[in-house]
Amino acid sequence: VNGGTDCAACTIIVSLIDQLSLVYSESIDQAMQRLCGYLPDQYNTVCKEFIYVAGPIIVDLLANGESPDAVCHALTFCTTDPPNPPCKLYPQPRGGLEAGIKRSKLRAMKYTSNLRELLVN
Amino acid sequence: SDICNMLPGLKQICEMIEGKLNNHEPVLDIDKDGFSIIDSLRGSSWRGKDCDDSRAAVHPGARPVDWDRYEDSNCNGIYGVDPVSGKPYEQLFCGDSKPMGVGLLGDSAGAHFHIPAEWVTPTVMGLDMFANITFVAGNELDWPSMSGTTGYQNLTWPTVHGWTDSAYLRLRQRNLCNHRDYQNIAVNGGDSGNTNDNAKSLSRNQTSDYPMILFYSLIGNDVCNGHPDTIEHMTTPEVMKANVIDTLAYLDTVLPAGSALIMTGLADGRVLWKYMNSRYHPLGELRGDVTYADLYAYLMCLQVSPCNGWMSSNETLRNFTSERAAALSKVLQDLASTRTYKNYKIHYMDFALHTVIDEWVAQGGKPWDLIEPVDGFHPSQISQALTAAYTWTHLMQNFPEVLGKENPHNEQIRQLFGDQGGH
Repeated sequence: VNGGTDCAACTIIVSLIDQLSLVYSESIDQAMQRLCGYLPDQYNTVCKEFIYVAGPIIVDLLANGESPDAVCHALTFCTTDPPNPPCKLYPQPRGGLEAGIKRSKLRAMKYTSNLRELLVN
Repeated sequence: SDICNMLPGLKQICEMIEGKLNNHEPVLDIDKDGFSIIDSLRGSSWRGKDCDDSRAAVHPGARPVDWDRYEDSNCNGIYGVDPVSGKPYEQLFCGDSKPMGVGLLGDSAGAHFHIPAEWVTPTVMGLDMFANITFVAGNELDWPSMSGTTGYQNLTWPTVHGWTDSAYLRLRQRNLCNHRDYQNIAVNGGDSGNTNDNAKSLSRNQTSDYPMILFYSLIGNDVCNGHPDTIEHMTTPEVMKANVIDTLAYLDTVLPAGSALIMTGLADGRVLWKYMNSRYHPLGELRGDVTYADLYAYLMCLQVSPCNGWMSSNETLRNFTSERAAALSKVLQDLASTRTYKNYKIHYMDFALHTVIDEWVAQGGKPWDLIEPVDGFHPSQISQALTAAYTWTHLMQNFPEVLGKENPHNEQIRQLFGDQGGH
């Protein structure tokens, strides 16, 4: 429901990227590279492929203050399956979770080809 | 799965691997005796390491062939002939010692499910923390080699905190002839229903293997699930009774005569909410924005919570879950006192989580040290070790006959055979 474990995994990864950039005072892009760099080689490649596709969206949304929950809705890993309410791990973004999700999805529309590639892969 | 479908030969290999993993059997086991020479993929992390993977008769727990005069047929590292007496060492040192194996039919707690906190804590993350991720994934995120029942190694990885103590280690220390004779048949999600299938992967031959002490320890999944109507999906006492009777009947067909079955009751998981709810989760430590209460609600919302009943802000639901768990424990206790089987005796003991917590706190520890920080649900490494010590003490006090006598030849075995080939 609502993306289940895929949603949870996405939220954790985006949250780690967000926090790494804070801990090391670096850009979101650098934090993503750092996270992939921590992984052994066989995972590093997959990780880099993921950030190649999802990275621009994550950078854009986190830089605009959206929460990891909203980002993962925009990336389509998290969904809102009626009649269930949307799920959130982090505090409500400004204007509430649903507004944050709507805002993030609108913003992510700029990256249609990236989203399509995410869905395919 | 795409790779598997590319070539006809690969497809069969993939299906074989998938079948073995689904049955919780070692993926690499050439002689099909249930024991492996590699550690992960249900290998020696879970069951004693095979010392000859080309002959099924040679495996941990086997009754020795010709007292292992010429070779080590039970992988305990003891073989050869004493030049003074002319008798085989296995006969001299182990003959009267009543060797016993240790086994476990269990769940993720018994398999020791553990996701290192370092993997989700940005302030301490680093290259070293993920070095063993393939091994950990190959063991289903379980760490049976450090578990309280079959653990045998102290790892010095940066993601490991605490020490290893286990029933196997203590039984081995009591009688070194028991070296490598352990089997962890615990499965993530194990409950009284699916344990009937999981038990089929226990490798024990009634005539050619030694007896074993088998723990039946399912501490939560009969009351834990992630369904919104969680109560409807809890096992009822009637179903529990039927499930367990099936398992007990099956075990009488595989356990060698003289074995013992130690049944433990279910945990009282109210400690989870009590000690964790207001604490920060590793993902929320940096900004102070995610507590375990938030995590529990999130997992419940996604319907992926391992236990809606106890990982809930609803006190009535938490109490109900504990009441049902106690009712199911009572079923186990009644069965232990009323059922008799040809090849083994049953003993029951409570899963005394509160006692273990109290003892730890009395030593200056904190209750949350005993709960896995990432999932906020499973027993931690420290908890595994403390529970092992508690269980051993309980068995020594109440059923000492199960554990057998200390082997007076242990020191001689140590001097002659060193670490007995290790694990």
